[in-house]
Amino acid sequence: AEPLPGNKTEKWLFAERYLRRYYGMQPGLLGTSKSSDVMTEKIRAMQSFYKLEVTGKLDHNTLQVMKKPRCGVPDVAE
Amino acid sequence: YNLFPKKLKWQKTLVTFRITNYTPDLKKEDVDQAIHDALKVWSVVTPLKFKKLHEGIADIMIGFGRREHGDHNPFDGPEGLLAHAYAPGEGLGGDTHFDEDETWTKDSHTYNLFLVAAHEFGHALGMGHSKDPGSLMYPVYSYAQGFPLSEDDIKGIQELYGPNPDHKKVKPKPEAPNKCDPELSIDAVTELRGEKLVFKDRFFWRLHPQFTEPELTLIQSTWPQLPKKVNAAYENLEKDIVIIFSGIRMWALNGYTLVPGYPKYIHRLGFPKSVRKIDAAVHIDDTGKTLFFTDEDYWSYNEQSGKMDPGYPKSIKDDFPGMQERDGDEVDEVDAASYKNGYLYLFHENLQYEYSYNKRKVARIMRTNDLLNC
Repeated sequence: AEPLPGNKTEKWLFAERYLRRYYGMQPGLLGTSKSSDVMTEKIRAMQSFYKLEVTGKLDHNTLQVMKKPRCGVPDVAE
Repeated sequence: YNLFPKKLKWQKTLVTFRITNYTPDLKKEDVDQAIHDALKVWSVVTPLKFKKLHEGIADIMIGFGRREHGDHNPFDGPEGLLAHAYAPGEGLGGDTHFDEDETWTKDSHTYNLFLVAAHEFGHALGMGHSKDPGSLMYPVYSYAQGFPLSEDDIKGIQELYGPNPDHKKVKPKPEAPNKCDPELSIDAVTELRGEKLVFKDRFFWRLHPQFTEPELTLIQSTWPQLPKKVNAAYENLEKDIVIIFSGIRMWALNGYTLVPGYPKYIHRLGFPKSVRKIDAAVHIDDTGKTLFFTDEDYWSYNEQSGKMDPGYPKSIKDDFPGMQERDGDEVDEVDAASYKNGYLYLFHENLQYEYSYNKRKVARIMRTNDLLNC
């Protein structure tokens, strides 16, 4: 498997791009407490879709699934 | 399965397509063939028919492009995004684009154009992404041979278009197993360098000590060279290999890598030709012996001498007494087996028997899926 993005910020930005693209997360909300709630909810939706443990956290399993080669159509329709 | 909101679909049964450009990775005729076959996957299970146009605007415009390629929905270079397609509709609707920065193949190497095209045409016909990892419409790429639609895909597309009136026969892939199904049985179980692998149909669950949840993966997406289904597996820690059995053949893994020189015939272990399949295998670290279960018998193999122990096969029922099914019948066949701390775990249908190897006595009976944290 490809190595996962290195530091915490990189992982966060990588996940944010992923969630924007496939889970309809609005851009530009990072950095506020409200935005992290939105991100947690989107991570939970993604974890539920992929039958991962639903924690809302960017754990190793979740990042690994995000790194897999995939189709560009969003998983959740707007 | 999932459909797009408002159940978008083509309001006609004859859908046109046009290939606007070709990838240099494959011969033109191979691309044509992959596209033809990928559309056929959907037409055999629906009343839909596809017609190829050589010029003008078709319903499904098919092309290869890299990065920004004209739809303000850019690709991302090699890996990552492979392709995308638009739901049925006017203009961009139905159009299907492949990332030219990927390497397109017609075999098991990444990425097989037929499989990706078949998935994308699912979108072009109105299918969203499925949560079923064994379905074609699952969003993550995995290689598999044979007819690519699962029962889940067929249910979805037939909700939109109905079945094929000609009732063409297809062999769909079964839905992915549910780990917490109380009736779950398994095909094989083995350790692999501290992880546990549990095989079921085309899939295996990977239980890693640091993962809280088992991870379900297609066997063929991890090891394309292995057969679709595994009958038995065991780890020999001393040799640091896992042996995988399917029918009369066996493969060896060192870590996740297949060992060259395999497959070999199981008869090289000393089985007579009448044995065509091993149901379960387990290595007993304490004795250096490996037990093989075939139908109602079991065998003991000496890993050091590379020979079967004399006096085998013996009867499972006679040597492992006390394993009773719910109807009171004695268990005389085993689906899978593992060993830990002096206990053998013998799996039969939806139950596992914790068997004290020394006392020759059943200590506990559990559900098979206890193994998967259910």
